[in-house]
Amino acid sequence: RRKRHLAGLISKTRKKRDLSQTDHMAFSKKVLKWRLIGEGYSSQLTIEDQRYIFRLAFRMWSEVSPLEFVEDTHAPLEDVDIRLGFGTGRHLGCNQKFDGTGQEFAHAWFLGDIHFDDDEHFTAPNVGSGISLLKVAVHEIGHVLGLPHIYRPGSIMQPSYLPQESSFEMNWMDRKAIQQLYGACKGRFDTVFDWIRKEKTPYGEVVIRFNTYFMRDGWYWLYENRNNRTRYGDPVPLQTGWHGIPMDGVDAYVHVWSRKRDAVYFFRGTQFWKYDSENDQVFRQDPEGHRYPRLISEGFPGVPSPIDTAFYDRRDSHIYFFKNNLVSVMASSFPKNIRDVFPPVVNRDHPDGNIDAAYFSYTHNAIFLLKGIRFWQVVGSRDRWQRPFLPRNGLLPHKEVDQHWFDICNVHPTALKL
Amino acid sequence: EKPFHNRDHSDMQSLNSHQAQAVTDKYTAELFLSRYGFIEPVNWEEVQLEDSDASFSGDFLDDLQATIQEGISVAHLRDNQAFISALTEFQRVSGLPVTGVFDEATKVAMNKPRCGVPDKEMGLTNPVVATVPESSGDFDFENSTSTSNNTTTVR
Repeated sequence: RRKRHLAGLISKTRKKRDLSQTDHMAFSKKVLKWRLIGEGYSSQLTIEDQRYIFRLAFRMWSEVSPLEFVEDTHAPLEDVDIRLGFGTGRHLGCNQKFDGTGQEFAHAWFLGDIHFDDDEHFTAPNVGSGISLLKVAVHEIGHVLGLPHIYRPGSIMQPSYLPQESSFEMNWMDRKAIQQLYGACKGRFDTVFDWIRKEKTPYGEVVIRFNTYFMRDGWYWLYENRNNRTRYGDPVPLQTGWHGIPMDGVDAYVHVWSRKRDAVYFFRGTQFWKYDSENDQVFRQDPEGHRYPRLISEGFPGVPSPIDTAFYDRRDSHIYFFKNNLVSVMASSFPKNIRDVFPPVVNRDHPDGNIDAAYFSYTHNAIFLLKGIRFWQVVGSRDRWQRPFLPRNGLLPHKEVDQHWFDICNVHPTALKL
Repeated sequence: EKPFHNRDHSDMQSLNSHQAQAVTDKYTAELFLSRYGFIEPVNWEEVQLEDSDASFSGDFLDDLQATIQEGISVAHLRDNQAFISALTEFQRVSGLPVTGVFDEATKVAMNKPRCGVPDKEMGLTNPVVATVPESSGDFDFENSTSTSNNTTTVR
């Protein structure tokens, strides 16, 4: 009778789980609710500290996977996917008794419960002594999501606790392990660009540096090309780093950079803004006396708006505006069909318009057109030198965005600000 | 209140807490190896919830667990090879010298704070050592002028 009852309990909760496409056990939905249960608070940290640490722990998984997590303190407990609690010895209806101070510090179940041994000395992040609750929470959440222990230096899924260094983050192996279960992060972007800035060295020399940014809706990521990932802690709300541009997103970013001009523009709808790099905000009025936002039709006569996207081509000093299947340049003979301006290298392998983002990358010294989850690289001079038969400005066969720029993942809106 | 004296509570002591049983000898090492699946993979998903209809008492579960573990241990004490095999597997995945002997380094490793989830579970190919390739970007980033640092960048 007991076995039948337990089997019934297990089958009820097992419906939350599903065989993923990789035939691994994993959650079948992408937005998961969690709660620190009231009867399971730790006696060592304030409740707010505990909740903050768990919010951060869930967000860290969200930053490297298509999963989103939201704290739910109101729904019936059986509707909460992941329940967390602290206990000692015999605890929280669990049959795995904790062993006291030392050794086992927590355990987790695929059904969604995480238990922490409150006999251990859990501490907040960046506190030197004790056991980092954040690190343990990230580890146990990994189990809940379906990861086993991983015996690799640096992996968050190592079974033994290692004293936390100044900071810990998901390494490449941990990211790919979770993505094997839930897939990579995919999605269209509003715009992608390399932000150029000038810095002075201690010796007074001016050096040019750039950072790569991806924007989607009201968020953005800084992409660290040399590390093949986004900056830790991203995405960030637009208004945090880009003051004055529309908070819910932009259509395009253009940096006009020539010997005579150096101007940055953001486009949204029928308007555009000029960005003041020195003061890190949009111009209300630029030195030429123009007030912003301005209508695109005023600043760029003949260009239809709203636009899909745009980019500045330093090869010919023109801004290319994309709208539907047309490309507009403030020059004669435009607008033209996109297939005429950017012909396909392989027939039928072409975005055919409605481009999401046009991006010149200084890292790759190449122009990319992004649409949906795919991108096409524009044939460059080096490509044509190696293969002269390639058409000028041809589009090479498409590739997947997430296989080129890794782990650009959304988080739940409630997790944007912890 | 749990007593403490430091401002940041870093020296907080647990009241009435008892210390976990340390792994000190071959017997406790065998219990460790059994608990975490090195002797036989553990069916971790058999969750037993305390419920009025399923009245597994805590004492019953304690006795059951101890009996199972002792039973397994007794059986395996008769078969020393199984213990050595489990021990070497633990040493191997833990990055220890694979001696097959319950030595000091192994004892220290077994007594480290660790997660209670077994390392070897039924139905899984465990443990995962290295199955995912390292970062393999398609491009050479040597000319990047990004100021982004390596993994020491702080969130």
